Amino acid sequence: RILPDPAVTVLTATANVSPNAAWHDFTKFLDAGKGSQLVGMSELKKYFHRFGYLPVPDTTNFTDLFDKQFESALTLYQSKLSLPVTGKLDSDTISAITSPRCGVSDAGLRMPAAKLHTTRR
Amino acid sequence: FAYFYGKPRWAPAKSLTYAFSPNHVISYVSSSDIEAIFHRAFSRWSAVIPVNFTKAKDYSSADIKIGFYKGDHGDGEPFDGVLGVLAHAFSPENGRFHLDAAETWAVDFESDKSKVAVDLESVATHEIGHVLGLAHSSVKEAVMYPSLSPRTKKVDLKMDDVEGVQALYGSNPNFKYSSLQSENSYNH
Repeated sequence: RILPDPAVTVLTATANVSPNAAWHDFTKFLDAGKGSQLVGMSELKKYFHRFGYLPVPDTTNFTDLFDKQFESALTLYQSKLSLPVTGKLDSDTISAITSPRCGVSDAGLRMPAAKLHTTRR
Repeated sequence: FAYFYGKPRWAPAKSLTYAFSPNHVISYVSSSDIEAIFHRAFSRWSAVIPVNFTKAKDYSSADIKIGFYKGDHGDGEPFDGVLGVLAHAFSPENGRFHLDAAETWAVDFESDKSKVAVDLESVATHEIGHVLGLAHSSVKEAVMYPSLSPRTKKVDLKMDDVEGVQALYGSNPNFKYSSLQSENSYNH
């Protein structure tokens, strides 16, 4: 087994503290449109789900396919954030997605955590 | 402007108290600076609605509980480190107000040169809007717009914010639309 170069370890540590690394990675989807199959698109779908634009998938996980449902979610996002409604991951949209933001869902609903974790005995 | 489902609000809302968690703090901003920032942020909202905000002596009994938290802090919405999600707050009448301790919270951009510095007063003003019952706005200039770039200050309530919160609580009798900045008057 080849041990990692100490220099590489240092770089990795630096990368870990770089800002907004997960969302910054979404820049690779620039100009993607319906029908695209891109590795990591499921993470972007999770982002849209988190902020109230995509429902939980029928299957177990989000796929990497830019499908019709994702296009609808994207259009809704663009409309909600007063962006040009293109249905594509254009530069304005990618810039908005990667911007720091409030963690409250854009759908408005935020239930107190205690109610979400009620256990029936 | 928008509301949470069911349009929840504080009732009665004449006087609400707030307090800072004694355990979940940041050390590089003085408590006096933080208190002054939150006093100004609460004052902006109380200037437009008939609600007073006072700092409580006892954290546990305060209506609004403010704290700086890191990562998974037990409410099902873990923070994600530098930038990304900056803060979150709960709808009425929950009162929880959480800021991501991993951010570089700035009081003054003149003295804080960090590229990832986030204006604490802007985020405080936004989250108080959630505590009062406002959801995210589509108006880019509004305080209740969901995103905020680093090294950006957005603390003045816009017409959209004012109309939204006044529909929940009514207007402060001393409030005049002309008191909003000229930019807002123009938009109106």
